[in-house]
Amino acid sequence: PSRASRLRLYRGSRQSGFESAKRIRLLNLSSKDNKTAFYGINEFSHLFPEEFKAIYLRSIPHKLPRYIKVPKGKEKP
Amino acid sequence: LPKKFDWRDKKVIAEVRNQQTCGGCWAFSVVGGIESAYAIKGNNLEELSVQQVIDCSYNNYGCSGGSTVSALSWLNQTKVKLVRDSEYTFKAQTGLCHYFGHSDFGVSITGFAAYDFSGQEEEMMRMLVNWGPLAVTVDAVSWQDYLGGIIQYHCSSGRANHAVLITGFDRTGSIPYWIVQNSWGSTWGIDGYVRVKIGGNVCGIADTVSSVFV
Repeated sequence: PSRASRLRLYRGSRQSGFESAKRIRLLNLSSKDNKTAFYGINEFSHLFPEEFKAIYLRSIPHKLPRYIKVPKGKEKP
Repeated sequence: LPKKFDWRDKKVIAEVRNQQTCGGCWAFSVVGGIESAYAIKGNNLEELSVQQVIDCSYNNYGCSGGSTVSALSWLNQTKVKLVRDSEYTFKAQTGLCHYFGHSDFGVSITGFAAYDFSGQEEEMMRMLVNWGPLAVTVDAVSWQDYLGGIIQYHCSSGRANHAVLITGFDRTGSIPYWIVQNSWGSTWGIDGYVRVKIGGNVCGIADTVSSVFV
């Protein structure tokens, strides 16, 4: 890669590192005890949230009817 | 209802898988549910082909995305037999649908149930115990940096974008939680699993809940 593209890559990774540190700090603000979820650097942290969403979060929503509890003895097979 | 229940204890849950850079979470959660339903019926726990669902479920978009309910509708309508994972291996990209002869081993579904359980997570626990593991959708944006613990905050409902499999629940501690198998490999989260608080529809976990019958 050319010097310019290497510089772009370096700047990109520095920016994503800064972004993830900021994101993790915010997420951990609610971790008051050892039961609440805790966040840190893992295999996905280097990605920008938009990249992460575009690659891994591809489930299409589907609206479903609400579950209605059937009284005991009236269940259908 | 028991205080703690996990289908893993009954040895009917397959190992955590890794979808890699394929957006096929919807297929992983559905196939995980079928594998378990088949094992709960007394059969061997078989690893079934996720790639077959990704390639052949015409009403979805393969590694570019899909819906658990559409996949289950397709499986139910076509009664297609899912073959072993070893026979139709995962390639992490959408490919051409392979067809198999009638004599080959395969598991087809007999039906499925899919409901919105929001506000009824107690009932949802009952369904998990009675029907088997539940394929659900969640908003997993905040899961990007998850390391462990019980997710209670920063996880909204109504914006589902990821599909996973609930294998159990634990209400023995001060915060009750769902035990959720993800498809991002076993190095992510708690050995590939994540804990989500029960109650309040955290991450929208109760919005789209499916169970499959074989």
